[in-house]
Amino acid sequence: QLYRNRYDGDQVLRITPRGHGEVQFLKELFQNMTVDFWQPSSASLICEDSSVDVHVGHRRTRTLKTQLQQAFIHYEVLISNLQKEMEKQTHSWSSRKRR
Amino acid sequence: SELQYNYEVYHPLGEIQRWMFEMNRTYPHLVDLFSIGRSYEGRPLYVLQLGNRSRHYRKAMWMDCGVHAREWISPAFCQWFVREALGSYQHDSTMRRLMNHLRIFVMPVFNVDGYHYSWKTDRFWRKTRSKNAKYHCRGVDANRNWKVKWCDEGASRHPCDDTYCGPFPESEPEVRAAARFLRKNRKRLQAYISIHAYAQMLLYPYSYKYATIPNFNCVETAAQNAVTALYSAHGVRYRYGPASTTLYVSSGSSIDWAYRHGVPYAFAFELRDTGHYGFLLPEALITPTCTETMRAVRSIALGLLRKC
Repeated sequence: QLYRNRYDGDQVLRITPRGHGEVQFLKELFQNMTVDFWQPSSASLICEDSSVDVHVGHRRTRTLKTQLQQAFIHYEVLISNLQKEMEKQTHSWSSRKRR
Repeated sequence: SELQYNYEVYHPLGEIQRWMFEMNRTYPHLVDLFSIGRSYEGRPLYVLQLGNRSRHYRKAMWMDCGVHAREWISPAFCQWFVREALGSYQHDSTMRRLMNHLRIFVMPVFNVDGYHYSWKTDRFWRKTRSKNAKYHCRGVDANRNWKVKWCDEGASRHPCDDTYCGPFPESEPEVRAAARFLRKNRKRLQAYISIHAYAQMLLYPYSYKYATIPNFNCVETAAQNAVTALYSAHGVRYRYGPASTTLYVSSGSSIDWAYRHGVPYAFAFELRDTGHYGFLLPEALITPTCTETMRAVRSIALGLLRKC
């Protein structure tokens, strides 16, 4: 398995904070929840109306989504299963090896 | 051999290093391969110097890729650029003129340890692989470790953060080696380009403050020409402007360091895409991304031969 299947079920969410209140909410939320920032490169750089793309582990996706819904913060799922996305891309590698 | 090397796929570090030696062997009159130092884990930091070696040069340009390990499209572009520059020297008069009047230093993989780690262990690793004795977390953000407004706004002092600025400026051997080489060549360096992903932007100083650079008009025109050239390939729009307002404020960045050391044109590219795939940009998009970026970098390089 690629990377020992460690990304199975992980997701990448795009969150778009509107207004200072939502920015503050996200900064506090990510103080206590470990996510991998794809953009911006850290919580301190989150600003209004700018996309926040975060990779969140499969154990935390539900919690994060619930918190965002309860705070009425808009988000979308960019990548629904990171492991599958990588396997899809490395599929060509395996065929290349055969070549 | 070089002819069989596949530029439309991602390659692990070993293959890229073998490719560098092959380019050096295949184009002895146009390429010089050397190491500017060693990484934290002891790997050589290779730079390819492109240009007609029989000609004297007064101007130079530097381009680094792979500063952040997971941004795989970045080293893919540096390889693409080298192939295009060398492969078209004979039949492309513009490229020949560039290579006869300009030395182009290309560092295909800046963060060699991190890039290797992103292939072997963690596909989403960003930083270097240095170890901090006091903390369990590894790595420093190589684009927050330069000695310019070091560890101010937009960088973190916490070793576990992705934007950790390091224990001191130029603490990372990779940053120290590049800074030493750039300082030594700064009189000839007219342009510094650093290739990142993703966001589809072309950024220039300042990153660490909301202010306008003194040669704003020349740099802004060069950036506008570059994104126009990029757009002409596949109709992809890149935003451009000062990094602090176009992306976010960050301190200790390489473009601010290069600009402060007298390089008049310092740019950071954020290549495709805008997030749909993010760092997992499919190999099928390497060709369109690299062809459009090639046009932008050519535009910047050609601008160096003219007076602004």
